[in-house]
Amino acid sequence: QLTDKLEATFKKLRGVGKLTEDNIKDGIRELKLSLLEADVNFKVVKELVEKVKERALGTEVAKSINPGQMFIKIFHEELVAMLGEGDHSLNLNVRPPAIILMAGLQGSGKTTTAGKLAFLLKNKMKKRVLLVPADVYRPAAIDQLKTLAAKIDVDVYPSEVGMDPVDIAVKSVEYGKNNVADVIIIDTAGRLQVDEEMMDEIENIKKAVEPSEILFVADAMTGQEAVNVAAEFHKRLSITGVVLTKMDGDARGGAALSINAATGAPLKFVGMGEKIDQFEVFHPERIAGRIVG
Amino acid sequence: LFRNNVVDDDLIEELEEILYTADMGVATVSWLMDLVNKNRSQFKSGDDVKLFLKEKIREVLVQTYKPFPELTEKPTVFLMVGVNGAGKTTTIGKLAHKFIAQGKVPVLAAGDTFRAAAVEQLKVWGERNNCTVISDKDGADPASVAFNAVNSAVSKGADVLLVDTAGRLQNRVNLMEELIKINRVIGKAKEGAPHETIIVIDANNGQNALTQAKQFSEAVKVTGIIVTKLDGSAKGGVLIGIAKELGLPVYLVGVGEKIEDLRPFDPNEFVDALFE
Ligand SMILES: Nc1nc2c(ncn2[C@@H]2O[C@H](COP(=O)(O)OP(=O)(O)OP(=O)(O)O)[C@@H](O)[C@H]2O)c(=O)[nH]1
Ligand SMILES: Nc1nc2c(ncn2[C@@H]2O[C@H](COP(=O)(O)OP(=O)(O)OP(=O)(O)O)[C@@H](O)[C@H]2O)c(=O)[nH]1
Ligand SMILES: [Mg+2]
Ligand SMILES: [Mg+2]
Repeated sequence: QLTDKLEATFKKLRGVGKLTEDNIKDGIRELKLSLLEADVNFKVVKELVEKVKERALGTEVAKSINPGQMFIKIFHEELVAMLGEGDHSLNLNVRPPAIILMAGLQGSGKTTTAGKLAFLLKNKMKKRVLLVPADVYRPAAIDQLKTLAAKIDVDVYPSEVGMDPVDIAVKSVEYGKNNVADVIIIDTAGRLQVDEEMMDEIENIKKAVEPSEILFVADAMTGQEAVNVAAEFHKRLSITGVVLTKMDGDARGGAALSINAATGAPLKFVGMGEKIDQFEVFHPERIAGRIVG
Repeated sequence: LFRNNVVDDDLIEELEEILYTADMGVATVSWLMDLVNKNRSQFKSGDDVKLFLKEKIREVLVQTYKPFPELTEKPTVFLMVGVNGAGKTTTIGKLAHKFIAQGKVPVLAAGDTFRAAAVEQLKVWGERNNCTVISDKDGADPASVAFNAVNSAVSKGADVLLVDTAGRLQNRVNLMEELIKINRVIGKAKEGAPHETIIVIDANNGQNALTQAKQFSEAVKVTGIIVTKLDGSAKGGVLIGIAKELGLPVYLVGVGEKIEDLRPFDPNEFVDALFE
């Protein structure tokens, strides 16, 4: 538990007067190790710890305050500031149909999240939703989204294997307009950020339909590469929001910080299970608390 | 703080960046940097230190190395387990292809009766391989699918049975209980089965992969690992910690989404890639 470790480390700072480079050295090290154990990217850890150090140095330690708790408080504030920045609501403020594009690595949870988002929009916001299967590669990917759509009684574009994903996207917007859809959610195939062809494909989908929301879907257990993956997706697509999935697991979720540092995109939703209603709006304090451990 | 002319702060920083960004984790990096410190007088250059580190990592992987198992039973039963989205179903498709290329007859069991279109997905892999897929309707008890599949494979005279399971997170107690039941029921259908229980691990995972390996091993007798998505930019350094703590061999690596994208695990290639 980082809080306990820091409290123990800082016990000797009681009544020390001021936090100095020397007397917080051990606390800084504990913080660094804890963030690395939480899978926060190495460079992101360095930058964050540097920020915390700057704020902490020279801080007066009132006799009554536990310096460890104050140090933790500064750190927690920095985390919440990082994660809390930006508009966390979904951008549907466009002339309908608003288009949401799902993007991310293989297996991150895009298709399941598309279903969850449709369910949320239909039930909570009374929106008419069209789900669009644009993954023509993965076996039964189209079936998967069609099954989810049927389950929640939401319209689904009749994609077939062999169609071109950019073409599907364009035609689905026409279809959506004809069927008075408020929101169109386009599910795409998982892809590696280093796969030029596939990154071109998703960039072409974006250019063709101009989504108002481009959601980067990331697995909460993602490790160090979260920075590079997110940065490339962001460079190609200018992502507008992040969804962190599988948060019902026990991963600390440091990837959330890495992705935030790499893209500045607000974390909008959190996947909390396999079921269609296990989907939550993001709470910065909860994520921060979990990363801290 | 250790120091000599070669092992200075800059080198330590450089090495830590390489090791951490490869997803090796705090315990593995600490272990390696301690070794560097103990041996600091022997290093003449930064490259010396890197070679030393490569050797230490290689030793761990060579020690736990085991080639992909031979088929010793008829059918040899493989239970495929792992967290959601790791690549289990796709890997089964690739394994079937591998066995067929060796002249063996595989049967696949659609043990994920929960997720949307999971059975359909495995059936496509069955068609691609032209091999039998044993399945039941959605929502059926996965243990009964596994049980039926073992009996089917036996009566067909199949060489190998690959049992697919639903993805599950290791901290979800009821799902781990379900897995324990599937494992037990397979044993009821054929004594000694499953002969291999393979955990499929996504190379993009950070330290949670170690927790996965530990907790899945506590629930069932995990015999080996297949790591997927090594065609991406992730290095899979967490495998070192898994090797050290659990002694589990990495049998194969997934390097893509096509049927032939499965290769034997090579400790030397893996170590070289960590430092690229
Ligand atoms: N426990 C849990 N599982 C999830 C969550 N979100 C998705 N999953 C599961 O993760 C697995 C992968 O989900 P998919 O929706 O198929 O992922 P994907 O990104 O569409 O995969 P590709 O299309 O192959 O790239 C499935 O087993 C889902 O049920 C979540 O929040 N919690
Ligand atoms: N690039 C790459 N993608 C892979 C590899 N192995 C699997 N995938 C992809 O990862 C995604 C998830 O694969 P699945 O086989 O559905 O994973 P799973 O473990 O069966 O998922 P669940 O059953 O939902 O838990 C698919 O898009 C696969 O094509 C690999 O080695 N490389
Ligand atoms: Mg999908
Ligand atoms: Mg599967």
